[in-house]
Formats: sequence, C-alpha cells, structure tokens
Amino acid sequence: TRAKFKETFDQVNQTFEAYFPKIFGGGQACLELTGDELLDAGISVKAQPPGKRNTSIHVLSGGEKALTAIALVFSLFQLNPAPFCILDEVDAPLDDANVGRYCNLVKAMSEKVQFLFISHNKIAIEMAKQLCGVTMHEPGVSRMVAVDIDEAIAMAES
Amino acid sequence: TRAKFKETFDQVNQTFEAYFPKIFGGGQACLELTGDELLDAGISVKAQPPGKRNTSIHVLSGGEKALTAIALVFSLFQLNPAPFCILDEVDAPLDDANVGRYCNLVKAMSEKVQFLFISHNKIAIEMAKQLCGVTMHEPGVSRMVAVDIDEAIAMAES
Amino acid sequence: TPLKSIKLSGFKSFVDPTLITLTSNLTAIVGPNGCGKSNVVDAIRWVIGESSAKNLRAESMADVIFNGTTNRKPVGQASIELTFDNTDGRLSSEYAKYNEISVRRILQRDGQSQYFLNGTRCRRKDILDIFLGTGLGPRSYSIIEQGMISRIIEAKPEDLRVFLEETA
Amino acid sequence: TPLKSIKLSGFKSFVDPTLITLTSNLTAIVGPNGCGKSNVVDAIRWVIGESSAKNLRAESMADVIFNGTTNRKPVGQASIELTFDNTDGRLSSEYAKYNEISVRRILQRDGQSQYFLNGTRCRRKDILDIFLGTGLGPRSYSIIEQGMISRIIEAKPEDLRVFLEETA
Ligand SMILES: Nc1ncnc2c1ncn2[C@@H]1O[C@H](COP(=O)(O)OP(=O)(O)OP(=O)(O)O)[C@@H](O)[C@H]1O
Ligand SMILES: Nc1ncnc2c1ncn2[C@@H]1O[C@H](COP(=O)(O)OP(=O)(O)OP(=O)(O)O)[C@@H](O)[C@H]1O
Ligand SMILES: [Mg+2]
Ligand SMILES: [Mg+2]
Repeated sequence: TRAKFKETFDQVNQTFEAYFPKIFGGGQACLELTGDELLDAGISVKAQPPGKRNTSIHVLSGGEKALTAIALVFSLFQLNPAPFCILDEVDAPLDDANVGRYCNLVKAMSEKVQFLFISHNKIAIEMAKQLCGVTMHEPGVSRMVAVDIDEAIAMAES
Repeated sequence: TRAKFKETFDQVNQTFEAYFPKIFGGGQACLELTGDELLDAGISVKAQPPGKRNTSIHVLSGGEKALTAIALVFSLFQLNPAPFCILDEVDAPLDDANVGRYCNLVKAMSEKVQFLFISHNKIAIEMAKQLCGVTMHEPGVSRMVAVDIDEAIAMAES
Repeated sequence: TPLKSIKLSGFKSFVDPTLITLTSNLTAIVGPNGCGKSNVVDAIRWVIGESSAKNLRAESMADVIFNGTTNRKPVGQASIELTFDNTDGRLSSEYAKYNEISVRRILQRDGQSQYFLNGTRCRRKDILDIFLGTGLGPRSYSIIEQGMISRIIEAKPEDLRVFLEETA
Repeated sequence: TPLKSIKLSGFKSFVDPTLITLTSNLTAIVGPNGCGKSNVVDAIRWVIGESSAKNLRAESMADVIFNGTTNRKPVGQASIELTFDNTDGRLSSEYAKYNEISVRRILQRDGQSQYFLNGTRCRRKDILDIFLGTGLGPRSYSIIEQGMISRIIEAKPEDLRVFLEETA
C-alpha cells in the first residue's frame, strides 16, 4: 500500500542520510522518488562527497560509488536486519582510509547482524573475530584450513 | 580479407597460449573461432588454470578472469604495440602473488611499450619508475603533487 | 550467531565433505585467487533457493556439481546444508518452534533439485517461505556478490524500488 | 616515451591548468579515492576522439567541463592537450615529418568541440586518422578503464573479433 511504502522509504532515506556523512567523513546523500504516484514511482540515489557540487552518482569515482552503495545497503539493514550479511570483496575499490571507515561501520553493526566477508585487504582481515582459510593444496580441490591472523594475511598476500 | 584475419588470429592466439602459463604459473588457454566462415566468425576464449579441468571462462574466479584478460591484452600488444598502454586499477581483484606476476609482465613489456597505470596496491606502485600523485587538498579540485615512493604508498593507504 | 554452519559436498570445487562452523559475528574467509571463496557464497545462495544457473556463474544447473580436476573424476551429486540457530524464533512459519533449523538442497546430474527442512523432504517454496520478510533471499540486499556492490546504486529506479520493498 | 605530456584545464576536477610530464615507461598515478586519477584517463580518451558522453561517465558532453565545488564557480571551457614524441615516425599521415605532435581538444558550454593538430584547427577525423592502425583509439585495447578488465574476455564473440581486427 501507499502508506507502507512511503513509511519504509522515509525510514531508509533517513538512515541513509545519516550514514553517508559518517562513512565519507562529511558530505550528504539522499534517495529521491522519480514520480509523484507512490504506487509505481522508482527510486534514485543522490550523493555529494564532501566539498563537491555534483549530486549525480554517474560522476562518482569507483571508490566513491562502492562507499555510497555500502552506506545504502547498511541503511536497509538498519530497518530490517536480515539474519546475516555476506560481503564478497566489497572493499576492493577502496583506498586504505576508506577500508578503515568501512570496517568501523561493519564492526558497529556486528552487534546486531552476523557478517561473513571475503577480502584480500589486511585492514579488513584484521577486524575479523574468526578466520576461515581456503586452500587448493590439491589443485582444483577446495579445503578449509585453520589460520591465525599472520597466516591469513600471508594467504591474502600469496 | 580472410587470409589477413586468419594470420592475425593465429599470431595473437600463439602469443596468448604462451603468456597464459607464464602469468598463471602453469595451465593453458587459447582462442577459438565460433564459426567455419572466416569472414564473420566470432572469437571465444578458453582458459584452464593449473590443475583445473574447466575451460569455460564463466566458472573462473574474479582474480582468474582479470589475469586471463590481462594475458589477452598483452598478447594483442605483442602483435601491434600501440604507442602507450593505460591500465586503471586492473590489479584490484588480484591477490598479492598475482599482482607480482602481473608486475613482472608489465616490467618486461615496458621495454617496448610505455605504461601509465593507476593502482592502490603497494607492490604495483613499487614497480613504477615515475610517480605522479593526485590530491584534492582543496575539496573537489584535483592537483598534481610530486611524491616519492614512501609518500605514494602512504597516499594509496589514506 | 544466526547461521551456525555450512556443510558442502560435491558442490563446485568443494568435492570432499566440508564443514564450516561459524563461531562469531565477524567471520572472514581468506585465500588466494581461485581457491573457492566465492563458491561458498554461491553455495549459500543456491541452498536458499537460487534457481538461475547464470546467477551462479554456471551455464546449466548441473555445472554446480564438481566436474573433476586433472587428478579426480567428476562426481554425481552436489549437496549443501545450512544450520540456523532459531532460539529467537525469527525464522517464520510452522518451523518457528524449533531451536535449530537446517536447510538442505541436493542435486544429481540427471535431475531435479531436492530440498529438505530439518531432514524432511519439502518444496523450494517452503524454503523461500521460511525467509520471507526477513530480508534474506537468493538475491536480496543481504548477500553482495563479488564485483556487484556498485550495481546497487547504478540500478534502474524501478529495480531499486524492488530492493527497498523487500525491506518492508 | 611516445606520450610526453598531458595538459588539462577546466576538464572535470582539473579546473586549474595542470601539466603532467611523463618521463619514463613505467608511470604510476596514485592518490586517494575520488581525487581525480580516472579523470586523467577520461581526458586522454576524450582528446583522441571519444564522442560518447556515457563512456566518459557523463550525462552530456558538457559534463566534462568543470562544474564547480562548494568554493568555486563552474568554468566555461574544458581543454586537453597531449604531446607525442614522433621521432620514430610511427604516427601516420602527413604529420609524420614532425618530431613532435600535439593533439588538442577544446569544448565550450554552448557548443561543438574544436580539435587542433600542432596548433592548427582540424577535424575529429584527422585526429582519428593519425592513430589509425597504431592500436590506439578512444575504445581500443590500449586503454583499460576502471572495472572493465574482465569485460574483454566476457565480451560476445563478435565483439572480441572487432578487438582483434583493430590489431591487424
Ligand atoms: N563444478 C565445478 N567443479 C569443479 N571446480 C569448479 C566448479 N565450478 C567452479 N569451479 C572452480 O572454482 C574456481 C573459482 O572459485 P572461486 O570463484 O570461489 O574463487 P575465489 O576464491 O573467489 O577467487 P578470487 O579471489 O579470484 O575471487 C574456478 O577456478 C573453477 O574452476
Ligand atoms: N565536470 C566536473 N566538474 C567537477 N568535478 C567533477 C566533474 N566530473 C567529475 N568530477 C569529480 O571527479 C571525481 C571522480 O574522480 P575520479 O573518478 O578520477 O577519482 P579516482 O581518483 O579515480 O578515484 P577512485 O580511486 O575511487 O577510482 C568525482 O568525485 C566528481 O565529483
Ligand atoms: Mg571470489
Ligand atoms: Mg578511479
């Protein structure tokens, strides 16, 4: 129904508006409805990194886009926390400072949500409380291996 | 003409077959024509990382796909070395061991080809002979800055 | 932790029976390129009902069954089982009364998938129903595949709306 | 080095006149997310003839002109100039006799792009002709954009054929 959709939209938008400056260290973002009729309007994203004038997501850089998308996904989670969240190398386009901000957000949310994540980045691996190593000692055959933090970092690097 | 296309196809394929095991430390790959008629046949890629049985590129992992594509691009370069080659974060999906192999290939080719590359990875930055830093001290305004290797690595990390 | 364990066997590169036990809310999966990390994510999406081979990087659904290496022959069956901790009763439907829920999917080369809930044969629809409204599903915002993070904001406005409605 | 320098002014985030001099065959461009690295790649593709705004992450071609920050007003013109070392005579056409070739493109908000070869006004086609057969062009295999490396092998067979024919 219209009212239900509008309520959900407003809640996610509010959270997104709050998360974006946290994860970017400033700036602003919001969701916009693309039509007046609530029952079939689409949703578009506006994002403005700190100090910039553009709001269209098309001009954002690779890292800025990934960070904006992460802020949106986490806003959806705030509203309706699914039992777990799986992130497969979402930090690949980020520089280390932004990987740090992403990790802070994940750590904060991990009080309510279970995270399973894949990364080659040392900073992200260090935030894990459990490490699962995967190897192919026998070519083509995956096997799980217990690893400690040093082995995990070495693995990501080899 | 048919003969010209076939000759080009064979040359690129030969180089690709040679490069793939070098960059993967084993395995094999080749190009295949998708039709009998040389004038309009398409080209598809077959790739088999070491020890694996699959040859379809659809089952390759993110890193394996990037590495296969790099081997193909460099094969095209061997045949017809364009004046320069620009690579924008092609190493993002790679683990550090594969970044190392990618760097070895780039270094070897840099005798014939000029490379301009963008990376956040320390190993790739260290292969550069010239470093160009870009900053936005004034938010939204890009400016070039001279950097040395330590500053460049710190920049990639912040 | 809501998701307690993942059991894989004959699924993609996980040919031997493999158990992954999750003991924390922050679990990292690490390893070199091509070792099988994203195959674990595909396994989870497959068992909770993913029906498109293309979305699993496969050309046909039988491609998820281990198809051999230079030293091993292909096998005939893929099986994935997830075990959930349901003590908070969040997973809906008549199974809400169980403290632990296990969801399993088996596929043989010749045929259809078989689904199981706590060991009892069920339909795919029963699995989808369990997760309905929880924000979890084969293509929901709670599972972000490799390389897809930015697609969420690049999506067409009508597709982004569907994403949001899933949250409601 | 074949490419000796890139001059940017009013192009995307490079509002102030900027000169990048290339002194080696292995040049890295580094900096934090969003600082303007990929904009340099867009600048090179634009000046050698890229005609689609969408391929430059822009909605219309005027979007490549610096459109302001919280402290600066937009400007009215974008200009990019590449200088090539042509002592080996590899760049074709009647310009082969020059040891140095500079290619420039200027765009103002109200109108058409203007192209220049060694300071003399020319057509877009003249720029494309110079690079014809060298493997260099706005969409050739010699410029790999961010996130696009794997698309080359995922391309449709007929598209991969076009790529190869460019090499011939
Ligand atoms: N049915 C199958 N049988 C055997 N092996 C398979 C099957 N399907 C996929 N694979 C193998 O799984 C590998 C890909 O694994 P996966 O995508 O999980 O790697 P990854 O650890 O995520 O690597 P990356 O870090 O590069 O993303 C491929 O090399 C492929 O050969
Ligand atoms: N016409 C324009 N005027 C002003 N700024 C612009 C214009 N077009 C793009 N930009 C800015 O350029 C920035 C993107 O730069 P770019 O894509 O080069 O970053 P990058 O250094 O490649 O970052 P990453 O490491 O994340 O890939 C955006 O933040 C955008 O606001
Ligand atoms: Mg992967
Ligand atoms: Mg970039």
